[in-house]
Amino acid sequence: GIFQSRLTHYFRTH
Amino acid sequence: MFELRLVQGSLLKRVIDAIKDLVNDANFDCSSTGFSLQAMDSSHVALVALLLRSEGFEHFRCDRTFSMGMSIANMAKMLKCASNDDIITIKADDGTDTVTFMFESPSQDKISDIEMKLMDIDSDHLGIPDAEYDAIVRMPSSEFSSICSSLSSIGDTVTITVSKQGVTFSTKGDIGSGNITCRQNSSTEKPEEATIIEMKEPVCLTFALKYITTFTKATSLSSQVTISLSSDMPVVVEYKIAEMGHVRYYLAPKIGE
Repeated sequence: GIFQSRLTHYFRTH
Repeated sequence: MFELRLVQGSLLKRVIDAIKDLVNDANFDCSSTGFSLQAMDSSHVALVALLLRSEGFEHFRCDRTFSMGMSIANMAKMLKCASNDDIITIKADDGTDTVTFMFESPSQDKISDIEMKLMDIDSDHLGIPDAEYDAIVRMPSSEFSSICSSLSSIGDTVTITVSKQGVTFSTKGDIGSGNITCRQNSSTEKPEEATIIEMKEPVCLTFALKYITTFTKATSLSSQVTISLSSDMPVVVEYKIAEMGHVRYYLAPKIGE
């Protein structure tokens, strides 16, 4: 199956 | 003191319409550069980044950098009081918890003053690096919107594949499947009708149509949309706002287990 990744997985939070 | 005046007031109405289904509350960052915003949807899957440069305004004054927290839904309600051809002025003073919108009719015979409460919003700001993308597709925004809307009635996800053949949008659902291919078409006399594909590497990524369809609410802002894709990276869907800036949407891909 496929699942939805989150943006915070790719971009760092400041 | 912060004050901006936008002769083409309908532009602000369209910008708010383009983001109101994605974010509830957002901090608008005001600086001498312009009026900007970065906000994620509540599930942290999608992000909208708006930039309206100061040069694009009839008048722009911002004495110091600050943020105004606003409910986008409430802002949309306030902007309903403005007619499409109204001139919009937004004003806020240091230390106050309200923002004022003034709507003037072009003939100056009607002036509306609207005051809205500001909010304290705790939001995460993401650092988005400038990236080189494997493939960049520029196509008519209305075409992209129509493709997303058509595929939404078949399935919940869209797989975007860029290859030498062109760009293919495909979906699969309980009732069947569908795919739509657009080929490069730069020979058209009207640049707004062109489809241009710049590909360094073939890419294939899957996204939730629910979000992509929300992005197409920005269609009225630009005749063209730019879709930038790289393997295992969020897609960027950009609508340029002539002379002023852009609305960019980022969406994390769906990934295999």
